[in-house]
Amino acid sequence: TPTCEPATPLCCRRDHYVNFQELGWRDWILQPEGYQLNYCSGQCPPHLAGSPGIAASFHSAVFSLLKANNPWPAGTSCCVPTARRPLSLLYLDHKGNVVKTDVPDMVVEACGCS
Amino acid sequence: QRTESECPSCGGPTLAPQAERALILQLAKQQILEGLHMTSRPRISHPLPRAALTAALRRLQPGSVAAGNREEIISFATVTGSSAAPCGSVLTFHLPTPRSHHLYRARLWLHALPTLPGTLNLKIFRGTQRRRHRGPRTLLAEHQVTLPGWQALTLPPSGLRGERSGVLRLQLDCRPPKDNNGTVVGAPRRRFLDTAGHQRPFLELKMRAGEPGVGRARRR
Repeated sequence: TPTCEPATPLCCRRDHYVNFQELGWRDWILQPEGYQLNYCSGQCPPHLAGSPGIAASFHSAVFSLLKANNPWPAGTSCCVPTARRPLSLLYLDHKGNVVKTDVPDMVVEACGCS
Repeated sequence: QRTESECPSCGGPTLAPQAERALILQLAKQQILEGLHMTSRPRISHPLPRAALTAALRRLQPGSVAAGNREEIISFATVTGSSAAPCGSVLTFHLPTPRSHHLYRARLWLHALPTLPGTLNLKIFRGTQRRRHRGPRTLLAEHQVTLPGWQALTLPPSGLRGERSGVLRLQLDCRPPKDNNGTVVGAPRRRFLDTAGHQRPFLELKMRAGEPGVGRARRR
């Protein structure tokens, strides 16, 4: 998936790094120092629908069914995440306990047209 | 604000960089709080001593939490009871509010002092018999402490469950070491356990999402 360039109007991944210091949250989030908040945006013309590969989101299955029964789906193809990964966090909870957990599906790694 | 029929991610008016950054930071807060099932960020009124935190974190396994939506928790004790007593202290823990996670492993970490002469027979009770917190007391575990330094004492997870309030009290009961003809070794009231500073006792809990048996098909 291309990362977004200013000139790219097509579906791409828009990368943002968020430092927890910027949020004023370093006092309770011990690790990591920040994380990638990426999101998908851009146009999905019809010839790109379904590329690259099957989108990870649940409505790709719906579109596949639609395609199987009606080659030209009535809806539009959307730029959606096709791959995500968890974010490991070490943080202090409301009672001062230290918690280490993996929050699923927190970081978008790839985008595609559903 | 797009109508349902259009694709919200298919572009639109581009935001000014500052506005986009402000929006991203707002989204990040929302995403992290939702991911941790919180409605607001925790307020740290009593920051943990850095040394205690570092000593405890060394006990957590390095690297990411194993797959399968598990959590590891370290809960520091507040100690009540005379610090001059060899044992008999009451350790109070304020555990996270139970969600759907299931406790499957628990260890109590204590720091034994070098003054430990011989083997200390340590009993760990849930509940306490102290006047202010009178209530039923059940024996959770019994351990022999033979070496000074940090000791990891395994506790039965089943003995720690069911505490809706999240407040868990453990009482340490130990018999000072005795020699062969049964006399107490060392000064009878010497402290053997260190509960202050960065040797503060803590619980290490391992949780797994869901109750046991969930996710496995039940055949009748």
